Amino acid sequence: MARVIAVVNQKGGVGKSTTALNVSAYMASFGKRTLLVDTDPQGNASSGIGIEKDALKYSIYDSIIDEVPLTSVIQKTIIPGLDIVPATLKLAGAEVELVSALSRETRLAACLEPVLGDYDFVFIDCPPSLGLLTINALVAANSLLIPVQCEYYALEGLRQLLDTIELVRRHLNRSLVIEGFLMTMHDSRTNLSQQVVEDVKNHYGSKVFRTVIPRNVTLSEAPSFGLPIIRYDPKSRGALAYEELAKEVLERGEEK
Amino acid sequence: MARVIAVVNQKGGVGKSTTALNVSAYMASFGKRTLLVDTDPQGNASSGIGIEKDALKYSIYDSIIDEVPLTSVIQKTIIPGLDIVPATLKLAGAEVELVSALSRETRLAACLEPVLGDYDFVFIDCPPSLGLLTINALVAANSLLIPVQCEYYALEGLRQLLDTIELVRRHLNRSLVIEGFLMTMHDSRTNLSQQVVEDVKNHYGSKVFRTVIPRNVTLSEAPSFGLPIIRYDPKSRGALAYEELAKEVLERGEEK
Ligand SMILES: Nc1ncnc2c1ncn2[C@@H]1O[C@H](COP(=O)(O)OP(=O)(O)OP(=O)(O)O)[C@@H](O)[C@H]1O
Ligand SMILES: Nc1ncnc2c1ncn2[C@@H]1O[C@H](COP(=O)(O)OP(=O)(O)OP(=O)(O)O)[C@@H](O)[C@H]1O
Ligand SMILES: [Mg+2]
Ligand SMILES: [Mg+2]
Repeated sequence: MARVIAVVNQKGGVGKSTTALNVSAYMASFGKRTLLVDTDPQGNASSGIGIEKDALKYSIYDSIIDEVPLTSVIQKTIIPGLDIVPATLKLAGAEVELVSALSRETRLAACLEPVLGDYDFVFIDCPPSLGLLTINALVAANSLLIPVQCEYYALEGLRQLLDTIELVRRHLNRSLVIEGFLMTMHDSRTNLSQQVVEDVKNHYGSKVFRTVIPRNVTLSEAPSFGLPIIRYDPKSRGALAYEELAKEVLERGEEK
Repeated sequence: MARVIAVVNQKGGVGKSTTALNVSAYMASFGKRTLLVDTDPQGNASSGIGIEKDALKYSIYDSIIDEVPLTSVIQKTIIPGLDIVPATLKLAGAEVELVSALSRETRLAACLEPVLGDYDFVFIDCPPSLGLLTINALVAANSLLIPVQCEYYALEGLRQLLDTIELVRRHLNRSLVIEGFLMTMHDSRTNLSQQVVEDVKNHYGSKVFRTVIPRNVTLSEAPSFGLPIIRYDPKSRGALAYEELAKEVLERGEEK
């Protein structure tokens, strides 16, 4: 059965899409059958892997709202072993549509259920909010990968995120755990980055991944070519860090 | 009557809070009576100006949902001439609560109406989404300041934002205009930054502010001290850029 990991943080621009996309690509390169689920109406994970969103017949919206089977929505990507459930702008309407819908928090979990046997890993990219799309991801996930940008504002938001996770665990998904906190966009030239890393390590100890993702321009260039970093520049510091991270996620799984 | 400017972009982490906070502080330093309205449940603009959120009796939530007069919510800040309407985590519930509320899109406009005569400028910081809190800001605003991070993903989101603005203009706020597109976190060492600036200028011409905000670590350090950049490091490149921007916003107003 697939391990379902949601990449979540309501703080904007902390590296959720970059992480979900690149960890997925490395997992697939290790021979693990991997599914990337994009639940952000911006669809950055989808375009980052080269999906032509205007040409799609179906996207995640059709599964969550109209119960189109996920097998009809799943697309192959340029990376062998990595499939994607793409998102388009249509998803922007789902937050409001879900508010008064039946089983509004468990729609994504229900969509994923029939395909879990086909994959080893499922990574879910979340939008920058704690609305119903993110709640759906928290309910569908076994564990959470929380990117934390090495900036002050990123620290502030963790309290709210952890409170929400606790609520979901108590009322909707008892087995939900934190896979780990991932430090992102670390700039070794600034004290701020170092202070934030130390602060998070002091608070969350071994829950913080050993791997730290450096700020590296190749990671922000790659999406404009629709390529994950493993294809765009596999020897870059950004690529090597995500490769390390994927190995660490694998290791943590074996420990359990 | 105050000019009401909403700082908006659903893409996360593009510099909305940093812009709203620092432009407001410089406006106040030019002798303009300025109000900063925080409509993001993360409350980054509020903590960035040193507000102790746990000690607040009222916040924007109380006005939007329970119609507490804004005059009871407004706080003075450390900057003479700059007041703030703070946001706290309580606001996170408002998105869902507003969905079925009466006049759900015009609540913020109604709250602001009685105090517009007390200010020359009102800047509204928005959350990274196009939900009801952002819609409320679009309805309350006269014009929009759109921060665009010098990154590929930031370009992708502009189409969706402009479509939403057009919808609001047609159905809720006929006089809404774009004040300008502000290029943020520009890194002169990378080609990517330059390409994105040229791309935005090609598309939006004179609507792009002359001022470009450089990536500058002092801007990300200042919030940890609860200080706007004018107090933290007024001679830094980040500070000088926001001073220029505030002058440009003033100039644009006089041209009309
Ligand atoms: N380690 C890194 N080094 C340099 N740039 C990065 C890095 N990680 C991400 N980026 C860039 O920073 C920006 C923000 O990253 P990304 O879009 O992945 O964050 P996000 O959390 O998914 O944002 P949102 O909250 O809008 O969904 C993007 O332009 C991305 O290309
Ligand atoms: N010009 C800049 N140079 C360096 N760092 C910056 C700059 N502008 C903003 N930052 C930092 O980048 C991060 C994102 O900025 P900010 O929080 O203002 O964006 P935002 O659009 O308000 O994010 P959100 O979408 O979460 O509301 C913050 O940690 C901020 O301190
Ligand atoms: Mg994203
Ligand atoms: Mg913000």
